[in-house]
Amino acid sequence: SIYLPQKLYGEVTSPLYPKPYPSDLETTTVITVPMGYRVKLVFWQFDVEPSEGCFYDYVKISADKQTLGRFCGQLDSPLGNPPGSKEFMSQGNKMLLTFHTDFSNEENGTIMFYKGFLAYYQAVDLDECASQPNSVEEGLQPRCQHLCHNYVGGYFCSCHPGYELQKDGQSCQAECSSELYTEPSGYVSSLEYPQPYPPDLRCNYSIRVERGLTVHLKFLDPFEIDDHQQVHCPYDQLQIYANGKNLGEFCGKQRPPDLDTSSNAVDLLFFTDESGDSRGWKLHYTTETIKCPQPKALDEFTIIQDPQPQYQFRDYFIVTCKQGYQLMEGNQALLSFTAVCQNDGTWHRAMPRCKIKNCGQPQSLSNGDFRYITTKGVTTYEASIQYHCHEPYYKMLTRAGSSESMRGIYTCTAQGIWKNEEEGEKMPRCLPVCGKPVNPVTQKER
Amino acid sequence: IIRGQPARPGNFPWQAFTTTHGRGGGALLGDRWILTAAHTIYPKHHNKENDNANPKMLVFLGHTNVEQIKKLGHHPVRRVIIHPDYRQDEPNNFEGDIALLELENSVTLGPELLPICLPDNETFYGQGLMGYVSGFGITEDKLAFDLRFVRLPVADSEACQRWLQTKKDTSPFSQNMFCSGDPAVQQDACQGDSGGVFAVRDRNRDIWVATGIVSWGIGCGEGYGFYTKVLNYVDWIKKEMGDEN
Repeated sequence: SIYLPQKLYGEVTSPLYPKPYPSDLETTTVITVPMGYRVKLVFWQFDVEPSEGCFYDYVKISADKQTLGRFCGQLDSPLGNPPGSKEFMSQGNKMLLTFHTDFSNEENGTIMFYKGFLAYYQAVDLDECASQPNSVEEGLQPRCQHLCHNYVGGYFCSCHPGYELQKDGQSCQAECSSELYTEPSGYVSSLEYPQPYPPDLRCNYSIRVERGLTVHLKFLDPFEIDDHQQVHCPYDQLQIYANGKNLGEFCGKQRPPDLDTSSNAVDLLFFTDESGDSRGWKLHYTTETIKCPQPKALDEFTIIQDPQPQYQFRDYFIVTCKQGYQLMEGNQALLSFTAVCQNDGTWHRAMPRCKIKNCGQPQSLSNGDFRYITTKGVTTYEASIQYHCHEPYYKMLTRAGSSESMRGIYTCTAQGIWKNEEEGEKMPRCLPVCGKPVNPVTQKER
Repeated sequence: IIRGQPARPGNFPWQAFTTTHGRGGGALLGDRWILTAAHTIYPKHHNKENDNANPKMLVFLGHTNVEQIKKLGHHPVRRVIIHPDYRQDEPNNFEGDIALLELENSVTLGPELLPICLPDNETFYGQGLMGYVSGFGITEDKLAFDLRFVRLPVADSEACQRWLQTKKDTSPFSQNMFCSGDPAVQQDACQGDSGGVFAVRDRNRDIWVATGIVSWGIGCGEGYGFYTKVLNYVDWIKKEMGDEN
């Protein structure tokens, strides 16, 4: 036998090719390609003494302990059994090519010369995962217990959720202690559902979705967990936790109600004892963007800008006040207010109040005074005061066309500032009145 | 004040009483300024050897009695502004005899403390127009204890000039001065009244106006008195007082 070095492709020829092959020969060429590949062989040249049943000279191809054919003759001749353009494929990574010649090559007393053959082989990926019912070679058939995955030159096994691939790379064992679900919706079920679940399970199914989403659980039928009529879930039980709070422990045949967990993190713990043949459970979880309560004004002066029928995570609202009112957060005056809906369904800051603007005590007027036009002592928005000078000794400075009365009126504005219609914030001035003695000199004697 | 009469409280509420080198007068302008004669602050016959080099300038306001006005306390002076034309070293030249005293604090006006107005036209200087001169200065025979006043007419400038000549006085009587009085009645201002004002009533506006400042004279009650003509200094006064006029 001739063992060709293991390669991905190559040529195989008859001895002395392209010169005529010798007589009385029996050689077997062993073609081997790497594991995970099959051997594909095609004859490019074929010139072997033709005979009935290829009795004298022949080329025999075998693989996987089977003979794939016995060939002789010429490629384009009807005599013998030429292989033509047929492709030969092994199931395994090995193919045998046996070349047999007898003692002579004569035809009607004439010595004939035959060149032999030239064949080309190449390695072709073996899909180990494909069903091979007729395979006879041990070890070719994958033994993946659950799932098989082919790749060029090999394959690997994996297991269904809840099972773990064992060291042999093929078998699977129940392992559901840290199952994680991060998609916004999906299905979670006990192992083998709706077939009976395995014994001695300690399963933890964690649903972790994006913050700001809340998980809803809906159990499907059938729901069946080993139960006891007097004792609550003594054998097997399904516990549900959200935000660290236990939402319930379930067993029996009554499926739990639909659950709105108000959380983006839910854990399902499923414990089974060593026996039981209940069919288990399955749920469909969905998510919904978390909602915040509708903002509500605390007083009639608060304005919620562009109110929306519903507010959800990351939505925000802006609050302003009616003219003349000031946004207050506690005792702190605010220039503006925005609240954002948080991922726990609460607003990130409490609703402010609107307090009426207060202009404070009016500035005292040098050589003058003021009186309230509106309610005495009230210095809030729209309050009015009238400044006046101490007459007759002082007189208010006014612009042409204006009166002292007009100049002296100040109103508390929406900005919380006392303002005069003509002069704004500028205070009036009381100027001394000259040349007006209260008791001028007079003389009666004439 | 020669041959005058006592003033009642509130007759001349602008009247200031000053003591620098002696008694003097002044008039309140606005609520922070005193109009006076420059020579009350820088006297002509200043004896540097005998006089205090830095006399204390005291300004009193708000009363007609010397003792009482002193009891009210003096008003500190922040700034003294002498007219640039004033010449202390020319004994007979009273040109520019006008000064402003800026008080440290504004005063609160009331019935006995009110400012006088400034003139705005020449009609206040017509011959015969009666004015009032008040002061705490010398009376006929003694210093006044109370404010006194006298009613005097604006005199004819030429008559005053001739009178000066008869007195052989060389003091210049310029266009920035006017004179008042009547040699026949011997009424006049006198030493101690300097800086006080010649006040006339503007009947059109019903206000009292300071047309003159008691400046100088030859003797007292012997003829005419000479006054600084305020109208000619109104622009200067307003400039110095800034926007308070």
